[in-house]
Amino acid sequence: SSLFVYPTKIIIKTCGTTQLLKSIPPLLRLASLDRGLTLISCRYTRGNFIFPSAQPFPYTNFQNEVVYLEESLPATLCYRKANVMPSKTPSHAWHVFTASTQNTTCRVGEDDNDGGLFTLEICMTELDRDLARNFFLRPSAKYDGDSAGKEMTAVTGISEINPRALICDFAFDPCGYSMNGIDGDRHSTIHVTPEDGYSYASFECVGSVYDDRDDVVRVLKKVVQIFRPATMSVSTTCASHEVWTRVAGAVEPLGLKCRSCAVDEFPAAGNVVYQTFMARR
Amino acid sequence: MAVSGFEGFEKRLELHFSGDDPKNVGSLGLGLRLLDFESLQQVLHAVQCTVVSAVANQHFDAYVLSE
Repeated sequence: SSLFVYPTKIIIKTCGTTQLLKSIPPLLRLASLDRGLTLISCRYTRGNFIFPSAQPFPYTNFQNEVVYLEESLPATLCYRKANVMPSKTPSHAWHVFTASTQNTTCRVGEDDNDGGLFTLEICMTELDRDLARNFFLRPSAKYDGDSAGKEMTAVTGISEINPRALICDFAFDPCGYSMNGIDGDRHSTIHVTPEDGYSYASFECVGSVYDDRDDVVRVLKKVVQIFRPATMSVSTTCASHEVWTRVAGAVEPLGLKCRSCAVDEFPAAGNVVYQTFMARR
Repeated sequence: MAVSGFEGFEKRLELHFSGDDPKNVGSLGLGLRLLDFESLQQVLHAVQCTVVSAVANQHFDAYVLSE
């Protein structure tokens, strides 16, 4: 799991049966009372849980989560939308809720003020078994989570996704891995659950539409090569740009075929494009 | 639930704020980064996470969390 704290933005991404939404009331209190800041937009996203029956309320279904969000947010965020973006695979759907003080599809509150940023959220399942083994601690080795994490970052090639990024990594016992990358004002993060039968990895990064067009392609290729998933979903959130059109071009040559693509527009977030891919058998 | 206790797919929350005081907002100030660590830990306690590793640069702070 990861937490990113910017001057006017907080991102929390948590795995397991964590109570993520319980962070909203105390964060709003702290921001207001300690820093004099007011919430202007909120975005909540998730995929389909692998073990939905293990989730506590309100994560038992998306409707309950939306009710919880609606009740936790101030009335000033009056432009709200929730949608489950479907795919051709019933087990894959992208759940999105946004709320904003502004009735605009442009992303609000970006620190760079140019609106050119986009966010990629990638979820991968059925990882290649051999590659997933890299995320288990070696039984005989004596090292802590920090040093084991560094080893995994190097061995797997994660350090090559963005060589400029400063990486903070951690390996869990007996398996599992999390890392945050920081490169200027942009974050990236990876979380891995490598156990066979329910293996999962996620990758998230921020890019700019003003970057070299090949950057996002290079990143996507590298991520696919590190995990070789049988199924992958890519959610691209961007004010208005065709960044998502580069996704299929990057991953299809690596054996993943696009199975579905859904598009929707959300207050404050802009366009969300949800694409799913499956390995060619 | 998985034997290990892991559920792969994450929940993700992104909150954006604004303020009238320039010392608190954008690149001019540290804003939320000035929240003390103990306060953040209390928030994470409600979420059922703890900080296991951290790194920062001039733009933002990044924490790897348990779970």
